[in-house]
Amino acid sequence: EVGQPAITFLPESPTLPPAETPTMPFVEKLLEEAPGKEQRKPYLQGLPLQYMLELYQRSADSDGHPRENRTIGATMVRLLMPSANVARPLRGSWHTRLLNFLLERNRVAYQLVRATMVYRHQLHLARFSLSCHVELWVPKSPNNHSSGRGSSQLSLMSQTWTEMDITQHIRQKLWNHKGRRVLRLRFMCQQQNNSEVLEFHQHDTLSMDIAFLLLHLNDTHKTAWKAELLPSGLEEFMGGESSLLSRKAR
Amino acid sequence: QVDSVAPEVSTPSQEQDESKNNQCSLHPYTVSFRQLGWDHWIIAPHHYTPNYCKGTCPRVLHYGLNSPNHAIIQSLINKLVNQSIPQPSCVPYKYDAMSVLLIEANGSILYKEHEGMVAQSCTCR
Repeated sequence: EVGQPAITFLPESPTLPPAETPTMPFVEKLLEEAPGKEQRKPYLQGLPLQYMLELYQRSADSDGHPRENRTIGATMVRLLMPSANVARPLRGSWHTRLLNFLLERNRVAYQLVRATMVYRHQLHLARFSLSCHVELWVPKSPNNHSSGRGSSQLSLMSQTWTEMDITQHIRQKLWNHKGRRVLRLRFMCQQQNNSEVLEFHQHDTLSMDIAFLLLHLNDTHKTAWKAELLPSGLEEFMGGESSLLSRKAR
Repeated sequence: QVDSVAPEVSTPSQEQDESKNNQCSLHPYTVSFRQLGWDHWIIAPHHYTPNYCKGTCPRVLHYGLNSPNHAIIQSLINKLVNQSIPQPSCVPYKYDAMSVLLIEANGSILYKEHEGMVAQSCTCR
């Protein structure tokens, strides 16, 4: 199925079995990152999942042991899909979409090693082909006229995907930002060699996985235990025995 | 009174051989994330080999058990002074990391290297 961009919902995931031992950081972190029982989440398939599976296979063996020669340069890589993907009015042969990426607040301060936008620079729909690029959406202000391309370096990753480094932009504008951290981008496609203008509809391919954000991060906390609140999911599935769990039995 | 411990060191009897067989050592063990009920959001790997340490800690803790002095003293105390003080326990000594690919609650996909996931050797302490 991989390669067919689609969003499906998982059936209700079963509750976790009570862990016999006090939580380990891994379980705590896993449950912090994993869905709670009541939460239904979109289950990603298609190209983003394929991209991450390939990254995983390059970085770890089939038992999960990190490879000595891995090149990710960080202990975590998070792939985020756009939280909003809005079509803009057609302008001549240009199709534009606004993409919003929500950077969740990390309870643990992760160090940002690298941030890249990965997007499809070539789209082929029926008898049309489009050449696409991404621009950082910078709110208009009288003094700055720069386009959103800024100093981001582009690197062709494959026939289909291009990687744009936006580490500087995120570090300067968003990473230590206190409020809601939303990265806004414009995904712009120009129709090639065809006089007839292609009409896109809301549900069309452009609203599927055309671009995603990759954050390469490092854990900054050295100690295995973090003095942070137990994630709600953990407390709930341990039947509220938080005294057992919160005891720092080390 | 070290000589009261010495006989165990000098003449390995048949009993000694038996106890040697179940001495503290690393045992391989593999589990699937499905068995742990986590296969809904862990994409890779499919199985996990945490291994475990099991076995008795001998009176004389040989070098390969990486035991600290404290364990040697505790072993002597259990033998010579107060048997309610337990023998040292057989626990993991060194660990390996493990990389996991999982889907987060908000739908993003996370590759993460977790320290301390696979027991690599054991110790008595």
